[in-house]
Amino acid sequence: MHIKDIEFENFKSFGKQVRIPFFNDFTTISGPNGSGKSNIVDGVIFALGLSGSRTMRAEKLTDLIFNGNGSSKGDNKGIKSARVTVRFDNNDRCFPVDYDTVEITRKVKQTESGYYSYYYFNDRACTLSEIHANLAKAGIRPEGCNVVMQGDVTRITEMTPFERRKLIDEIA
Amino acid sequence: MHIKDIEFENFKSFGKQVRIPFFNDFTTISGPNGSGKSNIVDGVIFALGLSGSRTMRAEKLTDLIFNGNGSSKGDNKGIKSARVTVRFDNNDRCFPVDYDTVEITRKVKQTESGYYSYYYFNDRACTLSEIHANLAKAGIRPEGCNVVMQGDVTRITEMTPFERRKLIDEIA
Amino acid sequence: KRQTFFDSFNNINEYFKSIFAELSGGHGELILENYEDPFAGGMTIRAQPADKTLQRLEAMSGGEKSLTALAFIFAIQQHQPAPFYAFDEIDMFLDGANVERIASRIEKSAENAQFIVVSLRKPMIQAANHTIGVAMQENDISSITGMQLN
Amino acid sequence: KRQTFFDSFNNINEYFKSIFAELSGGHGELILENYEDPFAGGMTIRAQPADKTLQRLEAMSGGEKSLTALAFIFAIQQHQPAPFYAFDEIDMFLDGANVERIASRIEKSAENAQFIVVSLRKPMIQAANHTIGVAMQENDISSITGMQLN
Ligand SMILES: Nc1ncnc2c1ncn2[C@@H]1O[C@H](COP(=O)(O)OP(=O)(O)OP(=O)(O)O)[C@@H](O)[C@H]1O
Ligand SMILES: Nc1ncnc2c1ncn2[C@@H]1O[C@H](COP(=O)(O)OP(=O)(O)OP(=O)(O)O)[C@@H](O)[C@H]1O
Ligand SMILES: [Mg+2]
Ligand SMILES: [Mg+2]
Repeated sequence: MHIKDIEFENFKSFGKQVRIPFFNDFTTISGPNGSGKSNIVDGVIFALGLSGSRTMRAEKLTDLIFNGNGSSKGDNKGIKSARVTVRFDNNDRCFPVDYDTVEITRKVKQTESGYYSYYYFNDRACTLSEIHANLAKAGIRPEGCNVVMQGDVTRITEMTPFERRKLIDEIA
Repeated sequence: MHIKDIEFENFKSFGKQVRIPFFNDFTTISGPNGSGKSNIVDGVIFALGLSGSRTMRAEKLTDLIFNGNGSSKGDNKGIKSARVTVRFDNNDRCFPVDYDTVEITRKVKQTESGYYSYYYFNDRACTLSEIHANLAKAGIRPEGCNVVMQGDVTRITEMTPFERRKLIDEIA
Repeated sequence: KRQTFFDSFNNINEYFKSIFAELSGGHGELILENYEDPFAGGMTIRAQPADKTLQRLEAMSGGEKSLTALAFIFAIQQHQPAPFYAFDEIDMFLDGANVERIASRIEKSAENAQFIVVSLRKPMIQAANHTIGVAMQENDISSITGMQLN
Repeated sequence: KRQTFFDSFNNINEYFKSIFAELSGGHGELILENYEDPFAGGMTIRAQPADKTLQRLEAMSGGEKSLTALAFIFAIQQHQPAPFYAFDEIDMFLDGANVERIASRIEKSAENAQFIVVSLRKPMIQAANHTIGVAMQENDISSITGMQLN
């Protein structure tokens, strides 16, 4: 199982719609400061609900909606929602469902009074705990060490011994 | 005024005695991981009493005493003290004393029951507040931005607005 | 519960010892504060780079801490591989030689898992199979500038 | 007290505007939460890199935050120079082009103050007047391997 592609729609600096294909090997992402590299990692954390204690550098979910030049924030035409879809190759049935591709999508929509956040598993609306349950079967945990954000690499050596032991508890 | 040289004696990884000369211009310090680069910056913070909220990666001052192979920690012959001396060129009398060179030295000495820490200004023992008073006349403040430790560069953008305003208060 | 904990802990510890030795040439080990009842205590890391005296974890240099943390992550990966890994500039404290060591470690691990690594460092980019370029366009929008096969 | 605060604040702000523009091509400014009584509020930084929409400080990228913080440090230096500056890997988030910008900014500032900069990045080392090499010897002891005139 691996990520086949990630699709962004008005998520952070990915205004409009962008699909990024991935291969099942070692891929680097490179580019100048401020070009959008970390926003791709934030997109994965957002869509799969892995944020837990990680903030994605946003105070509230609506901060994740694209607000650049093209979004004409001023009048009502401002962009009101953001979406990230992560598509997995499921040929090896790591997700115990009978599909060759599994899509996990998360949307956040801004309303007059607040915002809504929706999760979808293969186009079917579902809850965050259902997403977590599915991901756990495939070996992906919210506080897992498989996603390391920028500046966070030495976190494991700086946490308390208790927090560190808990990383093993979760795996056991 | 500038730093003419820094002398280490059993401070962190600088076992034995080492004098590092500096010029009054732009000098880089380079070398492999773990070679001792950051320990030089820690030495400046230690000697000039600039630690304030910075820890020098030590829990107690005696952690700063060299404890490598040569120190034979096991028996009593272990090295019991560390010293750092910073020598300033004072020809422009930034320090309002009539000396061409000003030396600031700090020692930490481990004893049976604890430790002692001494400051010296041109070989005369003095207190930390006397050191701070002298440094302030030369434009060096404990929480000043003129020393940035490893990993700390974005601290100014991550502190609270109050803390940030205080940086200006200190200068005014 | 205690048994399943120890099964994981012992296994991860064996991997940590060998990966830490591979990455830094020294001796590393995971140590429990309470072996009788692991849940009553925490877990520390004993990490001693090659030819050095053991120091407190906090006293290590930025590069040494990065290698220690990464050895721990790879040890967990060996024990229970996740399908993908997303690393954002994990090489920021590393000198050239250590970037190469980590890059070749990822190359090896990429045989059983997918690795997506944001990096500005040449040895890392050169070791990858593909590189995705990202750029900011005029109108504030990030775009993919291409995919290069290495 | 309020007057001396404003003298410093206004002066530093002017420097910050011009140095931020020099380093990132955009518009930067220091903003007080309470202009009537500055001590009742804090101070935020408005930093808008070239051709970009203004974002919250927290939402900026690692490299953009580094440039903003460094512009602030250099602005204070212009206002009230310290005799020396000791920077430890301030370039760790910066891409090659930005390392060069910061290196040439330090080169300029080194005319009125001493700069001691720990760095692993080539553009920074090449811009310096001298480079001090540090290495770890067999017996755990750091030593100076030499002083190179650039
Ligand atoms: N909601 C948003 N709408 C538009 N742009 C945004 C939004 N949130 C963040 N940004 C912008 O996205 C840009 C890219 O950020 P990102 O952190 O991905 O850069 P990066 O490529 O990782 O850079 P670095 O190399 O400095 O780490 C930043 O300039 C940031 O201001
Ligand atoms: N009291 C001590 N006695 C002996 N060695 C020590 C002491 N305290 C720290 N050290 C060691 O000093 C070494 C150098 O640390 P330092 O942080 O200066 O490295 P560095 O050159 O900055 O490396 P990096 O490039 O990874 O940041 C470390 O290996 C650390 O374990
Ligand atoms: Mg980034
Ligand atoms: Mg260092």
